[in-house]
Amino acid sequence: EYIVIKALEDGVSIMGLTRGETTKFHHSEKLDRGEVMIAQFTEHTSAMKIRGIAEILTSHGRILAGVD
Amino acid sequence: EYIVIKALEDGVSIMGLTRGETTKFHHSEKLDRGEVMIAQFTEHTSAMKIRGIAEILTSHGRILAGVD
Amino acid sequence: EYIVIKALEDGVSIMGLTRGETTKFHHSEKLDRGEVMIAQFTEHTSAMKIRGIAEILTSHGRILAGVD
Amino acid sequence: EYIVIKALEDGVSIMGLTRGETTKFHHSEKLDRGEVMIAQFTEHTSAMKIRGIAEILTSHGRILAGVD
Amino acid sequence: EYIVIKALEDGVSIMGLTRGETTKFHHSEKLDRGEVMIAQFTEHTSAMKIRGIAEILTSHGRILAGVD
Amino acid sequence: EYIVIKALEDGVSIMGLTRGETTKFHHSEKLDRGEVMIAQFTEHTSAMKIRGIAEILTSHGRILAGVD
Amino acid sequence: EYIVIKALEDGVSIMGLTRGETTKFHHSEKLDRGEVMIAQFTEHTSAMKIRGIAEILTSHGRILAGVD
Amino acid sequence: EYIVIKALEDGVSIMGLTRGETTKFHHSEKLDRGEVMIAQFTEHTSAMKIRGIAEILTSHGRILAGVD
Amino acid sequence: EYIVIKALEDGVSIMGLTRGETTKFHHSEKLDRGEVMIAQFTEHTSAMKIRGIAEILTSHGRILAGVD
Amino acid sequence: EYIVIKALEDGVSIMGLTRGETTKFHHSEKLDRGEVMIAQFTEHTSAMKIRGIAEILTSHGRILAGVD
Amino acid sequence: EYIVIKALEDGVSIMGLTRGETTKFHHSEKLDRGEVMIAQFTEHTSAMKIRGIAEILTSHGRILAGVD
Ligand SMILES: N[C@@H](Cc1c[nH]c2ccccc12)C(=O)O
Ligand SMILES: N[C@@H](Cc1c[nH]c2ccccc12)C(=O)O
Ligand SMILES: N[C@@H](Cc1c[nH]c2ccccc12)C(=O)O
Ligand SMILES: N[C@@H](Cc1c[nH]c2ccccc12)C(=O)O
Ligand SMILES: N[C@@H](Cc1c[nH]c2ccccc12)C(=O)O
Ligand SMILES: N[C@@H](Cc1c[nH]c2ccccc12)C(=O)O
Ligand SMILES: N[C@@H](Cc1c[nH]c2ccccc12)C(=O)O
Ligand SMILES: N[C@@H](Cc1c[nH]c2ccccc12)C(=O)O
Ligand SMILES: N[C@@H](Cc1c[nH]c2ccccc12)C(=O)O
Ligand SMILES: N[C@@H](Cc1c[nH]c2ccccc12)C(=O)O
Ligand SMILES: N[C@@H](Cc1c[nH]c2ccccc12)C(=O)O
Repeated sequence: EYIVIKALEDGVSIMGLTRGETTKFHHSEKLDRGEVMIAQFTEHTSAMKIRGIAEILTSHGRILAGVD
Repeated sequence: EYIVIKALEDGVSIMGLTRGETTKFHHSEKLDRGEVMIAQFTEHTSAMKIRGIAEILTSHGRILAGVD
Repeated sequence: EYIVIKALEDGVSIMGLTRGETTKFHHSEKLDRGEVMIAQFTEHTSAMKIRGIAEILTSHGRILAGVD
Repeated sequence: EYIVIKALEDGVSIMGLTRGETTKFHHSEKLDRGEVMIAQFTEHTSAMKIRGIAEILTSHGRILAGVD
Repeated sequence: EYIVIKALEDGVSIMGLTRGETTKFHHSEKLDRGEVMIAQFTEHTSAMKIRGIAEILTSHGRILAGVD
Repeated sequence: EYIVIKALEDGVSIMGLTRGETTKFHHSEKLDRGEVMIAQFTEHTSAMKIRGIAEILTSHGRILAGVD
Repeated sequence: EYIVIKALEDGVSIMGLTRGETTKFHHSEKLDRGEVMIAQFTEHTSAMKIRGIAEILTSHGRILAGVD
Repeated sequence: EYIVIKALEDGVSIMGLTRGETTKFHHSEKLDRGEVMIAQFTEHTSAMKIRGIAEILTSHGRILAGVD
Repeated sequence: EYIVIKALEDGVSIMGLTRGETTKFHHSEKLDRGEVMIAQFTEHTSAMKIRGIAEILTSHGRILAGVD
Repeated sequence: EYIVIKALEDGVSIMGLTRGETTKFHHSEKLDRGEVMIAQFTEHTSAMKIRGIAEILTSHGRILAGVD
Repeated sequence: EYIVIKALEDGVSIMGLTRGETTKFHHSEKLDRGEVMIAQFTEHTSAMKIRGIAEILTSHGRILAGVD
């Protein structure tokens, strides 16, 4: 399972949240406008959080972050 | 299995409920308007609760929290 | 496998029924109007019961609890 | 695998039949009008029986109990 | 794998046939008009036989027992 | 895997053929008009033979035995 | 995996070919007109051959043996 | 996985090629016009070759051998 | 997984490339016009190369070799 | 699981991010205009980042990097 | 999982990139115009790169290398 994130502005961040009893950020990847990240859920990442204007493709459909 | 939550207002919270005999909140993630969280069910999370106005994508379809 | 429950009134309850030889409630989660719960079947929960007015999404379709 | 049962009248009962060599009722859950039960097949339940007027959603489609 | 049987008359019976070298009835469940049974194939049941007027939902489609 | 057989006349028989090096009938179930049998392939049954006028539902579609 | 064969004339034969290094017939089942056989691939049968006029349903579609 | 071959002329041959380091024919089955063979891939057969005019059904579609 | 190759001219060759650290041809099967080969990927074959005019059916669709 | 990347300009880079507790680039593949890379998620690669103008095909659909 | 590559000009190369911590080319297969290669992902190949004008079929769709 992975998701696809395309930054529509500079400074979009994709934060990986730790798997396990505690939930904290283990990594935050910065994307500039136009850059695309494709990120899996993993042994260390059981949730992700996206800040900034971005297009996101998931198995449940497409969603835009940062805009209404 | 994961779900996608997009906050449509500030202060949306996504609470993870513990897996096992007892059911309590182990984590509550706050989202500001426009932020998107993608959260899996895990060894520690067997239910989630969403408070505030948010768009939610699941394998059973799309649903809006916080509005009729 | 999980189901999605959106409370359409205050005081909707989602009861988890125990897996195993005996069937009793191990947890009852209260939802206020607009709140959404996403709950898996688990090692401890093999049935759920929903009381109150709520929209429910399952793999077999959508159903409204509490109204005809 | 689970099924979804919505009571359309008071006093609908969902009976769980035992898995194994003998077949008998191990539990009968009573639903009032509007209540919804979502029940899995389990290690202890290999058949279910529904009495009363109810809407039932299964992977083979929707069926109404208690009415023609 | 399960099938869904809705009795359209009183006295519909659902017979479970034994799995294994010999084939005989290990249980016969009687349904009254309107009652619904949902029955799995199991370690002890590898075939079923339905007598009486009933609607049957299976993964291969819907069929009516007891009428042409 | 199972198939569904509905007898359209009395005396329809469903024969189970043995799995293994030799192929012979280990059981023949008689159905009267309107009766429905739902039979799995099993450790002991790797082929079935149907005699008489019957409607058969399989994963490859519906077929009528006993008529052109 | 199984296939469905309906004889459209008397004397249709379904031959099972042996699995393994050598290929020979281990069984030939004769069908009379209207009879239906449903046969799995098994530990002993890795190919089948059908002679005579028959309708055959497979996961790749329907085909008629014995006619152009 | 299996394929379906219907001979449209006499003398159609279906050759099984050996699995393993070397590739050679281990069996060639002759079909007369109208005969149908249904052949699996097996521990001993990892490729097949068809000579003569025949209709072939596979999971990737239908193809005619022996004609343009 | 297998692919289907139909030669549309004489002398079409289907080459099997070795699985493992090194990549070389372990077998080349010659097809004459009209002949059809159905070839799996195997422990020894992790790639194939087709020379000459041929129709190829794969799980990603149909493609013609040897012509534009 | 793999994704397909086609460079629409020279100098497109596909960066592989390490699987595990830390997230850093382990490889960056440069593509010139027209070149196509098809890259799997692996034991060492749990996320990818694409810079430059490129067409990307994923199981969630098609997306263009580097352009609005 | 495999992909299908058809060379639309001479000299198309399909490069296999090594699986593991380091990423380098372990093999480059040259295709002449019209030749088709069908290549799996393997224990040794976790990414591929295609240079030259070619049609590529993947599970995410069809794409042309070497042309806009
Ligand atoms: N540490 C949590 C992270 C998490 C996953 N899904 C969640 C949903 C809500 C809150 C936290 C989470 C876990 O692995 O379970
Ligand atoms: N602790 C519970 C949480 C839960 C999951 N699904 C539920 C449904 C209803 C009530 C509680 C739950 C469990 O793991 O089973
Ligand atoms: N304790 C029961 C709960 C249950 C699941 N499905 C049911 C259907 C009917 C009645 C009870 C149940 C069990 O695990 O099997
Ligand atoms: N005890 C039976 C219950 C049952 C399941 N499916 C059935 C069908 C018919 C009759 C009984 C049953 C069993 O586990 O097998
Ligand atoms: N005892 C038989 C019951 C059975 C299943 N499918 C059948 C088909 C035909 C006749 C009998 C059967 C078995 O387990 O195999
Ligand atoms: N005894 C045979 C029965 C059989 C299954 N499929 C067949 C096809 C043809 C002839 C016989 C069979 C076997 O298990 O393999
Ligand atoms: N004995 C052969 C039978 C067979 C299966 N598929 C075939 C295709 C062609 C020729 C023979 C066969 C085997 O098990 O492999
Ligand atoms: N002996 C070869 C047969 C084979 C299968 N697929 C092929 C493709 C091309 C050439 C040979 C083959 C193998 O098992 O791998
Ligand atoms: N020996 C290589 C063959 C191969 C498979 N896919 C490839 C793609 C490109 C180059 C070579 C290959 C391997 O097993 O991995
Ligand atoms: N090292 C991280 C890489 C990663 C995967 N998905 C992510 C999402 C967000 C941030 C980092 C990641 C991991 O394996 O889990
Ligand atoms: N050696 C790398 C090759 C690779 C696969 N996917 C990639 C994506 C980006 C960069 C390199 C790669 C690995 O096995 O993981």
